[in-house]
Amino acid sequence: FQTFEGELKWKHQNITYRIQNYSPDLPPEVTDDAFQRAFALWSKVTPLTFTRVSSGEADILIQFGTREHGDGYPFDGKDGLLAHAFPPGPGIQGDAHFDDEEFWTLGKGVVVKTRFGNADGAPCHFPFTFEGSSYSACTTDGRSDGLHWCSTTADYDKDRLYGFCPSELLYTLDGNANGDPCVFPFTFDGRSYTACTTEGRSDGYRWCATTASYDQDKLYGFCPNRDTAVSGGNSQGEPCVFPFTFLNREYSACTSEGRSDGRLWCATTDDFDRDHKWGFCQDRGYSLFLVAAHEFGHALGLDHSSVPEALMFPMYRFTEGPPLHEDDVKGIQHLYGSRTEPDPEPPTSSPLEPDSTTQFNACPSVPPPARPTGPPTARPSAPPTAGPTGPPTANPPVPPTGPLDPADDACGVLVFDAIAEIRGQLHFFKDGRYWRVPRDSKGPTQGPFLIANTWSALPPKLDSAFEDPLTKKLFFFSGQKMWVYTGQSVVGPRRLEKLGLHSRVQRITGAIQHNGGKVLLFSQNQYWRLDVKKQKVDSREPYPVENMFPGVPENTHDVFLYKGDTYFCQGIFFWRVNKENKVDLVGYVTYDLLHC
Amino acid sequence: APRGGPSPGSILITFPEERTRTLTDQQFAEEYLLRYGYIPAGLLGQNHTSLKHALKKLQRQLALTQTGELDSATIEAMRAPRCGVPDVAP
Repeated sequence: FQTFEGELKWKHQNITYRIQNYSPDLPPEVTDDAFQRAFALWSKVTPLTFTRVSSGEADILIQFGTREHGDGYPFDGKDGLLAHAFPPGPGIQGDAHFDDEEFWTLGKGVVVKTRFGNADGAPCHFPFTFEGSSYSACTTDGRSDGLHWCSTTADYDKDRLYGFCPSELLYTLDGNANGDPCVFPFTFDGRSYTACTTEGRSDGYRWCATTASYDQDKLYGFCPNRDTAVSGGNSQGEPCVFPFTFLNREYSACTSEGRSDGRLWCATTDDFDRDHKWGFCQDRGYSLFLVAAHEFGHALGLDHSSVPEALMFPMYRFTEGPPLHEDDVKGIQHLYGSRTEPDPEPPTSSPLEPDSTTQFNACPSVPPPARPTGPPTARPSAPPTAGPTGPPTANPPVPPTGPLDPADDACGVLVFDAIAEIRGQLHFFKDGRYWRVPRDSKGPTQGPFLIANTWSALPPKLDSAFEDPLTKKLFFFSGQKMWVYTGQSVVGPRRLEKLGLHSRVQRITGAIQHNGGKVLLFSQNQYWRLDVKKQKVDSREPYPVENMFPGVPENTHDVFLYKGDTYFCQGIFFWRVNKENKVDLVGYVTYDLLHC
Repeated sequence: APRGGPSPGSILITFPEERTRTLTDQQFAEEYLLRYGYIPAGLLGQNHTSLKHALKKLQRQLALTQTGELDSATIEAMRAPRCGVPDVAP
């Protein structure tokens, strides 16, 4: 083994990492899991722990990029150079970068993990049989809404297990729209787009707006790659279009025709002869888990090994066996010593990679991996009421017979509009619906219920809510308006300014009951004290959240009180602040509060 | 790119892996040795001895037979997908 000159290493053992963006090749949860397992390889043989953070500084920043991506060490397109990482230290040191012109998989071909449907997020099974025909890719056959689906067993006709395939109609990655699906058509720079585009970007990433007008709303996300997305060529990330015409012949599958090297390609429009748009069909790809494990070795202080079987050997080699070689272990233990505490507990979720020999124990300090979750709105198709509700059916479609409508599944919600403890039960609000979790956390989540049926004056989208413990009045906030319910009677909507807040306050993102009839009202990084009886804040000027709640992230989108602790939500995570005002838990909303 | 389009020369496609494929083995090897630290930029293309020395170093690192020549095994190893961190620190 080799270490870097000067034997660079971390001076602390609790290493933090942050995933800055995601590759469109893999569902985010598969990427998260691959990185977590890669870190776990190293934590299993050293005293190091790895904790994921979702914002701010981290020792190891993980990023996907293409070509020149900001560090002066450009990537080189598909194949060749796969990734690089910097040795331990401040700033860019310790960071790991992955070339996003590679096809990232788990080493054995495309990973098509499903969402919704009735297969609990299981991966597609290719080929599968549907109505007597064999399918080797996701299909829209049997559906009238244009959504791609697949069977998660070999025979849909027999097992009837299915899910929906990655698509921009289901969700987007990164961006600023919380993963909302694309809205087509959308307007960008005065032009209308009916599909994901690379226009306006220099890095080749495909994006879309998540509202009808990017020009107006500036909301966008990156498009996940379809299972038939191509690599290279001149249409990176776009899906093959079947059938396509090449030299006046029609092709319904990838072909090596026209090439001397035997590589499979397809057109990304229906007529290659006319459009000349094409790319290579997917191969086995590179295992993100193995490449990440190697790069994290660099980020911890290991240089390249000259032992071909070692993980730290510079060349990529796919293995399904345990990746760490004795040489790797000796190297990392030379830097950090060996693990003296018991091994971390095994992961509680089912592994995402099929081969158990590559599974390693999860680091106890890392939150449990997220389960596959659905898009926030759960309305993948353009018409607002047409969700992917039914199983794929032969034409004509038959009515759905039982699979869960994604909009009904609280576990499929990525980010809730609001969460509040009401009548002793935690309430989760999203897009006009809500679910309840009993205070003792026993029994299943109840719902969804329609907000309009219970509190008819409220709009479908809430920002926050709280219950005054003395009067049992319920306060709801949405935009710059609020409503107060006493039993079935309601006062409102009233403007926030009536509470003494400045008109520039756009919304109340959280509320927690405090001492002496006071409620703290939050709006992102600031808060006010509200006298509930007077319904006035004690000062027009806000207080900074960080002064009272050190250790919680900035820009939380929901704050609520539950069992006396304060919860700050950001994305799919929460930070729990206990009665001693200390962050004592970082967890998953769906996993730890909804018990998904 | 698919060759033999509707009319010769009408398909104008450039694709990423083509650039390295069109380099000669010698050019490709020199670029590789430079990128991964086996040969300092100032010595590139100057004399045969430094190239031979760099190739031997590379062959030792990659557990290949140390011939100092640009043989097929060495070229094949250099074309394999790999990590971008230099093997030899500057």
